[in-house]
Amino acid sequence: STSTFDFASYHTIDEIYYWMDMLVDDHPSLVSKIQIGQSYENRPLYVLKFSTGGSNRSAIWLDTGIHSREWITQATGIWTANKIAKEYGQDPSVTAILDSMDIFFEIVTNPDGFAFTHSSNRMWRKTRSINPSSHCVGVDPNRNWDAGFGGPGASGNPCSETYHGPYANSEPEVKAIVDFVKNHGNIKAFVSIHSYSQLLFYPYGYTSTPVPDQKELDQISKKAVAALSSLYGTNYKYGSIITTIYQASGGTIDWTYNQGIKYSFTFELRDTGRYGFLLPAKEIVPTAQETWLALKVIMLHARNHPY
Amino acid sequence: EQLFVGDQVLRITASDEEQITLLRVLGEQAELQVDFWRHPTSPGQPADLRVPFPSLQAVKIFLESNSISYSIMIEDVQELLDEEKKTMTKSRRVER
Repeated sequence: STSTFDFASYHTIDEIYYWMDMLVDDHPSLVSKIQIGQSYENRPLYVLKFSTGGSNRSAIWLDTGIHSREWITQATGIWTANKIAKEYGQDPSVTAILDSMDIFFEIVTNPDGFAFTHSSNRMWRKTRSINPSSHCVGVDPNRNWDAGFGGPGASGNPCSETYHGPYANSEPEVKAIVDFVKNHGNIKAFVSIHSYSQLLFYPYGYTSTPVPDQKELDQISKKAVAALSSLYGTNYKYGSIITTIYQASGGTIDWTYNQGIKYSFTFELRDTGRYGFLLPAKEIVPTAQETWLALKVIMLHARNHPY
Repeated sequence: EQLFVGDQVLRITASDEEQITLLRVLGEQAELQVDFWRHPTSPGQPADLRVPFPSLQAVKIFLESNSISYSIMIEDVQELLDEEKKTMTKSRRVER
C-alpha cells in the first residue's frame, strides 16, 4: 500500500506506475488515473486526477519529469501526489482547493526518456523520438511547444540537448498535454516542475515583452518563494524566464499562458548539496516538503482568484 | 549502458559577457561532447558543465587560458551513479 512506499528513494517507471494504482486504490473517491496518450515508444501517459465531484470544474495542472534526468522532480511528484490525497479533509487549504477545483498531476511526463535514464543513460534529458535527418535521437520537450517555436533559445540541431524538434507539438508527450488542456478548457493554473537551479519562473521565455499579468505573477512568486524558503532556508530566485535565466523559445508555460492560463509557473527545484541531477535520495523528502509550501500558495491563489 | 567513469562536472563562473560567449562557444564544440547541466546566464552566476574524461584536459586548458574561474563540483560522475544505484538496490531490499 502507499503507506509502506519508500518516498525517500528513487524509483523506476514500473514502480511509479504501480504506486499510482495503489494511490487510486487507497483513495478511490478522490483519486483516479486517466491516460491522456502514448509516448513515442508507446508507453502510456498517465495523469492522476484528484476530484471531489462536479463536472468540468476549473482545474490545476501539475507535471514533473519532462526532462527525464531530473529525477528529483518525479520523486517530488510522487510525494506531492500522496500529500494531496492524504491532506484532503485534514489541511484546510487543500480541502478548500479540492472542494472547488480538480487537480491533474502527470508525474512521469517523459516516460521514454525516464526509462532510458534507468536502463542506458542516466543523463538523458530529451524524448526518444528518432530524427530522420540525423543519427541523434530525441527532442527537448520543453522547446517543442507552439510559443515562439523555433526562435532564439532553442536549437535546430538534433544533436543538441535543446533541439526544438521538426515542428511544434511533434512529440506525442507534448501533443497529449496540448490536446488535454484544449479539450478540458477550464484549467486555471499550470505548474511544470524542473530541477535544479532553485528558481520559480513565470512567462515569458521566448520574448522580453512582459506578460500582462506580470505584477500579479511576480507577487505570487514572491509569496511562494518565501513560503518555500521558510522551511529549510533554501535560497530561491524568481521572475520571468527570459529575465531570470535566459531566452528560451517553445517552452511549456509560455504556451499555457498564451492559451489563457494566467497562473502558469515553472519551478527549478533545489540542489543545495551541489549534486546537480545526481541529488542524493535523502534530499527527496526535504525538497518535496519545501516545494509543497510554494505549490500550496500558487494553488490557493488560483482558487481564491477565479477569472 | 553508458558509463561516465572519470567524467567531471565543473562549476564555472564567468566574470563578464565575453566569458559567457566563450562558454557558449565551448558548448557548441561537438567533438568535446560537453553537456551544460546549468547554462551560463549572466556574469557571476554559476554554470555547471559535465565534461567527459577524454575532453577534460582540453576544456580545463580552454578555461584557464581565458582566465575563466572554475571549481570541480563532481570529481567522478560514475562514482555518484554507482552510489545512487546502491541506494536504490538497498531500498528495494528493505522489508516494509
